[in-house]
This record gives sequence, structure tokens and C-alpha cells, in this order.
Amino acid sequence: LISLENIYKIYKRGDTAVHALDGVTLQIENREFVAIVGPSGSGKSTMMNILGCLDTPSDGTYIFEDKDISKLNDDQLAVIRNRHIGFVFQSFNLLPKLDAVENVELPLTYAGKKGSVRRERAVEMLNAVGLGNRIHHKPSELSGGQQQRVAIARALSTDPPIILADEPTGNLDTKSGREIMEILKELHLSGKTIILITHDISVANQAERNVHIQDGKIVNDVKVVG
Amino acid sequence: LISLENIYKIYKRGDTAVHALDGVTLQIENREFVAIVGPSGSGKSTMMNILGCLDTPSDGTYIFEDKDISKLNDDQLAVIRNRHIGFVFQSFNLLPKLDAVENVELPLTYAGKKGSVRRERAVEMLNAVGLGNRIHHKPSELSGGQQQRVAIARALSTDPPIILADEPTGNLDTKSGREIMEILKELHLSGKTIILITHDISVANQAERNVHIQDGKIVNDVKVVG
Ligand SMILES: Nc1ncnc2c1ncn2[C@@H]1O[C@H](COP(=O)(O)OP(=O)(O)OP(=O)(O)O)[C@@H](O)[C@H]1O
Ligand SMILES: Nc1ncnc2c1ncn2[C@@H]1O[C@H](COP(=O)(O)OP(=O)(O)OP(=O)(O)O)[C@@H](O)[C@H]1O
Ligand SMILES: [Mg+2]
Ligand SMILES: [Mg+2]
Repeated sequence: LISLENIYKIYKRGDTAVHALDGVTLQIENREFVAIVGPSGSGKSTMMNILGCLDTPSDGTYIFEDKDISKLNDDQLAVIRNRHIGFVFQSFNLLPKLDAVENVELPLTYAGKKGSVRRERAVEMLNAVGLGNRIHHKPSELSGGQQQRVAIARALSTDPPIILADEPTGNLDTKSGREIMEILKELHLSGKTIILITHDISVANQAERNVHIQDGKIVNDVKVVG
Repeated sequence: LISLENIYKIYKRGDTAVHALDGVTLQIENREFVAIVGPSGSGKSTMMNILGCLDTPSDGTYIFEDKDISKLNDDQLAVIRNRHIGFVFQSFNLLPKLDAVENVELPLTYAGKKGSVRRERAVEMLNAVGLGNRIHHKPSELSGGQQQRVAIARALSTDPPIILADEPTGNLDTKSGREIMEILKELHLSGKTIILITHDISVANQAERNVHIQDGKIVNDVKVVG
């Protein structure tokens, strides 16, 4: 499904260079549940942005469902993102002027869904993450963990086959975090591919496979036992 | 030192009202190390904003070092914040156009520190949180956990007597999170008052006292044993 081949992401600053990704090769099959684990600054979000077609590598090849991503133009990339991938960002990226339900409707709008269908689906997703009584709150009128849950609801609204989630439980208490993991596990059982970044080893252990990254390199790739 | 007396924070929305804080009474003495724990949406950040003089209650009294905060004007509140409180925000609140060292220098500038003194202190703080090699990166050129660490360095830069930290380790891996907790514990031993919000029970257990909040009310207030 997904194949990163010797991927580099290098930021040049004057005469120094930061190798955010430093030669990453990784394959992820359909329906896998993978956790990407590693220290702060090790390249996890950079890898997610490339996997999600939001960023291009400095070198190397990214094959997504048999297509070489570097050969596609912006419109083609936008279609791939909208139809195939639900993205939960580490800093949520909600639109401040839209309320919770409008934020969750956004991917449905891009997918061409009609108004009443959109609203119904968006409300359903907000209920699923426990925010049924916050649907008309703007992001500034929500707690940190509530904003994170709106971002999760938005990622799931078009029922995408692949979910990329960057620290989806970082701002959540244990109970809310567990509810989110239950949703992700159910989605996985229903056939979705789930790639999530986490620092929390108890979250990583709920995936089937853990990929360890350090200084932009993959240092370990293991099946989760038990 | 700090006394919240029957504090309410109520947001009216049409004919409904959200009681973010619903009658909170709490005293915190000089040099205490308190963790505020509770579910997502329970009122923790709202309480921090009131403690940090960034927000005013709808009802109730806040006495800070024998001063009734509701009787002070904006300038007096700004002086209190700058001289007494270092604040780590849940969403960091870094200035996007300033690089890391300029962001960390900001409270030092308000405190009237000279240029070379400011720069030296800001660099020292960034080194302390492991970001000595990122001082000229802007927030958009930093990972989530690195941005969080810049926010922590900024909170500590004026060496304030009180530190209010809202989820300071939420975006950090175990090792970086532990380094931050070591810094906070050292600061506590050196005489500072530390109030931190966390969902992480292993972080809360490193404080001396845990205050549990739920639906805007304090439901438990316990000494940490061991
Ligand atoms: N401006 C506002 N208008 C209406 N409701 C608000 C507003 N700001 C906050 N709230 C509500 O107040 C409650 C408390 O918010 P707060 O940010 O204090 O929670 P929290 O305990 O910090 O949560 P988290 O752990 O998710 O960060 C939430 O239910 C939130 O939806
Ligand atoms: N635009 C940029 N210019 C320079 N360096 C950058 C830029 N963006 C990211 N970096 C660097 O690339 C490295 C990897 O960043 P990335 O955001 O992928 O880390 P991460 O593993 O997600 O970290 P965290 O767990 O803290 O979120 C970091 O050291 C960061 O400072
Ligand atoms: Mg990241
Ligand atoms: Mg909060």
C-alpha cells in the first residue's frame, strides 16, 4: 500500500543542515495498525506529513498504491488526501472562525457531500468522541482535549480507508484517551489502515506493530506481542 | 499565598450556560508543589488562567499575596504576572515571527533586563531544556515537543517564584518528559511554588499534593504518599 524508499528530508540553514529524515525505508500494508514511536524531534511528524502527501521529500521515493507521489501535481495530491486519508494533526489545525461541527464538516464538503448528509455525519462523529454538547463551540471556546477530539472527529468524518494520527491522545485524560483508542481499534477491525504517532508506550502497545525512529532513522521495527 | 474563594466561571450561550468552574475554593501556600488532575473539559486550564491573572472569575474572590485581584487594574495585573509568575500554556502560545531565543527573551524584556543579559539567560534556559542547537529556529521549524520546551524555557527565564504549567510534558517522550520534571523538582527544592496541570498520573505523583477536579468542582485534595 505504502512504500517509503530511502527518504530524506533535509532543511538547510546557512551552512548547517537538519536531517529531519535521514534515509528512511518503510513499507506499510493495507489494514495494518502501526505505531511510530521515538523521542521529541526524531522525525515522526515529518514522516507523517510525507505519508499524508502534505510535504515532499528532499530525496528518495514515495509509492502510494502503486503511484509515484513525486510525479503527481497538487490537484492530484489533494484528491488522494481527501479520498484516502484522515489526518489528525499534532497541533489540531482547526479553523478558528468555524465552530466544531463546521470544522468536522470540512472534509465532507471537499468530498462533495450534500448539506444535510454532512451535518448528520458531523454530529454523529462529535457524539462518538463525547462532544455532542459542544457542537457549536468555536475552538477558542473548547478545552485543549476537546479541540483534540474535534480534530479526531474531523479525520474520521469521510470514513477514509487510512488514518494518520499524530499524538491523538496527547491532551486527553486516561478515560477519554481510552475511548479514542477504542474507536481506532474498531476502525482497524472494520478494515482500515491506522498509522499513529505516539510517545505513550501504553498507546503504542495497542497497535500491532511498532516502528522506532531516532534522529531521522528507523532503528527498530517490531510486532507487538500479546 | 494563593486563595480562591468560591470561584465561578460561567460562559453564557443563548439560554444555556457552561459552568467551567462551579464553586471552587482552594488555598495554595508558598513553596508547595501541587498537581491539578481531572478529565478533559473539567476546568483545569480555566483555573490556571484565573490563578495566573489572565482571566477574571464570574463570581467569587481571588486573593494573591494578600491582594484582592478583582480590585487591581490591567497594568497592576501585568506587573504581577511578569514579576511573580512563569506560565507554560497548554498550546504553547509562542510568537510565530520570533525564533526560539527571541521567544524566551520576551519576559526578560518586559522585566527590563539588558540585551546581553537577556540573550545569555535565554540561551542558558534553552540549553537546560535540550534545545541549544535550535535557538534560531522559529516555531514552525520546530517539532511539537520542541515548541513545548521553548514554552517551558520562556516560563523559567525570569526565574519567577511561581510556576504555572499546563500539561508541560504532553508532547514529550518519556526521557524528555523526565528531564523537564527534574528541572521542576529542582526549582521546587530551591524554593519555588509549582502548580502544574497534568493528565499523567506518573507526573502528578511527582508533586507533593494532588487536587482532583471534575465538572468545575474540586472533588478531592490529597497529599502524595511516597
Ligand atoms: N469561551 C468559552 N465558551 C464556552 N465554553 C467554554 C469556553 N471556554 C471553555 N469552555 C468550556 O469550559 C470547560 C472547561 O474548559 P477547560 O479548558 O478549563 O478544561 P480542561 O480541564 O483544561 O480540559 P483539557 O484537559 O481538555 O485541556 C470545557 O467544557 C469547555 O468546553
Ligand atoms: N522547517 C524546519 N527547518 C529546520 N528544522 C526543522 C524544520 N521543521 C522541523 N525541523 C526539525 O526536524 C526535526 C524533526 O521534526 P519533527 O517535527 O518530525 O519531530 P517529531 O518526532 O514529530 O517530534 P515531537 O515528538 O517533538 O513532535 C526536529 O529536530 C526539528 O527541529
Ligand atoms: Mg511531532
Ligand atoms: Mg486544558
